[in-house]
Amino acid sequence: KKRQMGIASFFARK
Amino acid sequence: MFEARLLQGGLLKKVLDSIKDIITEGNFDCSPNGLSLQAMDSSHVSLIDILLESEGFEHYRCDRNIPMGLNITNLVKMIKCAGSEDIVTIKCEDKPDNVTFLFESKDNDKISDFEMKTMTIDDEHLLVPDQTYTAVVKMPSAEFQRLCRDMAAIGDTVNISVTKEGVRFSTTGDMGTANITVRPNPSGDQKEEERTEVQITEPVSAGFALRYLNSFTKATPLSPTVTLGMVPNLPIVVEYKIADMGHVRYYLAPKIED
Repeated sequence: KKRQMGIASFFARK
Repeated sequence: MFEARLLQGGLLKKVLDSIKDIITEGNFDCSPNGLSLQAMDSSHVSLIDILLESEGFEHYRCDRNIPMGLNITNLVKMIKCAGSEDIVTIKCEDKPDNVTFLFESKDNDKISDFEMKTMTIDDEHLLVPDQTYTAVVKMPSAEFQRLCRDMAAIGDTVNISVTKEGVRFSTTGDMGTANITVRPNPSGDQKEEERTEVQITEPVSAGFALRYLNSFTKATPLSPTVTLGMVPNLPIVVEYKIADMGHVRYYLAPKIED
């Protein structure tokens, strides 16, 4: 089963 | 103050069509460099990044950075009132309560102005690093649109594998499976925008939700080609270049094996 990752976990916050 | 005059008003409609199914509100950031927007979808799975460079406008004036928070649904309604050949001017003050849209018909026989209320949007901006992609695929945007639509008829998730032989799109659903391989075609008689090109440093493979990829293809009218950029275990970028103006990019987080 594949889990959908959130986009914010890949990029730093500005 | 901010004032920008765009000769091809129809371009604004196309840009809005490319985001209206994904976000309902967003901050358009007006800066001396241009008009930009960064926004996540409501599930925070994908990120939209738009840039309309100041040089692409016939007239552009921006004295300081101004965040222009707008409801996208309302903005679409307003911009729909412009003719597709109209010249559109966007105007606002430094701390705007309202934004004015001025539509001039091509023959200059009709002038309309619409004023829209702004809203305060607290959104977090993400820092997208300048990335060297392990695999870059450039293909006709209409072909990518067709492919995403076909894949979505079969399954929910598409696995995209890029090797130097080509790009393989695979999906599985209740009714069965589907695989489509797109091969780089030799640069023969084809026009540049009809070619598929693959550049890789190593093979990459990852799974992505088709629902989002399908939404991204609403940007197809903006460009004859689309570029996919992949790095292992990082979001895919789907880029539509807007000629002489900038881009609409979408970043989509991968699905990871649990």
